[in-house]
Amino acid sequence: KCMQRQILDYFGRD
Amino acid sequence: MLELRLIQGSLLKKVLEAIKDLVTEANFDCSATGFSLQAMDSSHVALVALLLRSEGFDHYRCDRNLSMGINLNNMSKMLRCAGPEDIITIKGDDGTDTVTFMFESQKQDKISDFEMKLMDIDSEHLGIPDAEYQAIVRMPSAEFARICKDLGSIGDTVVISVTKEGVKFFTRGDVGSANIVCRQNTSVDKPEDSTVIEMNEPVSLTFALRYMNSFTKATTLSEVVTISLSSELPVVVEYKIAEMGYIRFYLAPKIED
Repeated sequence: KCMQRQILDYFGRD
Repeated sequence: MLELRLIQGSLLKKVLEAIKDLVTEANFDCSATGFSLQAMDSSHVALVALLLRSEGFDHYRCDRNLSMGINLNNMSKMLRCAGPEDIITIKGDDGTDTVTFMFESQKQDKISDFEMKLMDIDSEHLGIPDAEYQAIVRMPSAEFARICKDLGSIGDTVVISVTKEGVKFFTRGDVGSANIVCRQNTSVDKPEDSTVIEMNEPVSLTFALRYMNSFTKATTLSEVVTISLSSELPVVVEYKIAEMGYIRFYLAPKIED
């Protein structure tokens, strides 16, 4: 089963 | 005071068509550098970053940094009223809650002003780090769009794998599976028809095809698409906008649980 990651898992808030 | 005049107004029309289904509302930021936007889709899985550099405009006046909250569907409705050859000028003022799009026909015999209401959008700006990618694939954008469309009729996800043999797109669904391999191909006369693979390390990642297919709406902006892959990062699907900048789509991968 594949889990969808989110952008916030990689990029931090500026 | 903000006044941005774009001779090739069709570029702005195409940009809106490329992003309006992914992102419904966003802040357009205007500074001395250019006209830009950064926004995530509602599920925070994809991010779009747009830059139209100030030098690419025929006239660019932006006295102060300005952020305009825009419903992209409404902006798209307005830009669809511009003819394909029209010159588009974006006009705004500090302290007003509207933006005006002016469309001029090439012969200057028809001038239209469309005023649109702005909105307050609470959006967080993300820091996108400069990164080294394990593999970068450059290929004809129409070919990439075709692959995403074809695979989307078979499965929901695509596994993109880059090896020194080429780039492989794989999907599996109820009806079966599909595997498309594109090999490096630089022997053509037209560089925009080439497929070029720069690989530091082999990489293989899984993505939702629904988003990939949404990104390919930008195909009309550029003949070439660049796909940058790294196992530690979202994929970047980039369409360069001639002389002006780029539209980049970032998509977080699906990871084995």
